[in-house]
Amino acid sequence: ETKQIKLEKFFTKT
Amino acid sequence: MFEAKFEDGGLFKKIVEAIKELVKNVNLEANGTGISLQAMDTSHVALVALQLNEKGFKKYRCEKSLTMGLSIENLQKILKCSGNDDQITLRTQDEEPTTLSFTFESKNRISEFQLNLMSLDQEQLGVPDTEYSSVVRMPSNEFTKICRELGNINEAIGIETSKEGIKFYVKGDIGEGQVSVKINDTEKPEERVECEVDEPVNLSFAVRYFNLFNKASALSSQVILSMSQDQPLVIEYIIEEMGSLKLYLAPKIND
Repeated sequence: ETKQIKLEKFFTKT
Repeated sequence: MFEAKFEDGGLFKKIVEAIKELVKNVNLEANGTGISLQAMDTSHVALVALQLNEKGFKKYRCEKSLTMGLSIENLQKILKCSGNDDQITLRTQDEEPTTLSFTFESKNRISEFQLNLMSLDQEQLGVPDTEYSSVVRMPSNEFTKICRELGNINEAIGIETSKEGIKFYVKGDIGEGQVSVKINDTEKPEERVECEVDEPVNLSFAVRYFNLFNKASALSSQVILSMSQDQPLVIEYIIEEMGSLKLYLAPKIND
């Protein structure tokens, strides 16, 4: 089963 | 004082059409270099990034950087009052604008509208400049078709790249399927398929985001997919002479 990752895991909040 | 005139107003309408299913309220940033927009969808899985360079406008002035918070839905209602061949001008006088003015001009008609703006304290994400290990350029209508067809079989779509080309595949309850698009160097640029694969990737995504975003195919006959293993993919539509519309989509990773 695959899990959807969120963008915050890759991009930092400015 | 901010003023930006689209020679081809239909282009602006297509851009809004392409992002309206993904983002609700956005901050439109204007400064001396042009207009930009960056917004995530509600689930924080997809990020839309628009960049329009001032050189691409028929007229462009922006004395001081501006942030204009607007509802895409309300923007659409205003744009629906314009014709696809109209020239569209965005304008605001104030430094802290509360409304954004629109002028729609055609041969025999000129219309003026004002859209009320909203203050959105949206967090911006820093998208790092990434060297992608696989970059595929292909016809946008073909990418749209593959996503729509395979999306009927499963909600997750796999993308595998190699030197030979790009493979899209699905494994669903009803069965499975795969579509391999081979590279070609046809002289017709809009039909070309090019793959720069330093490192092959094998990624999985929720295909519904592709289907929502693929309305942007109206902007460009080609689409550029940039990928690295276990990183968000970027779908880029180059907007001729103006800039680009990008969708960043976070991958689904095996549990």
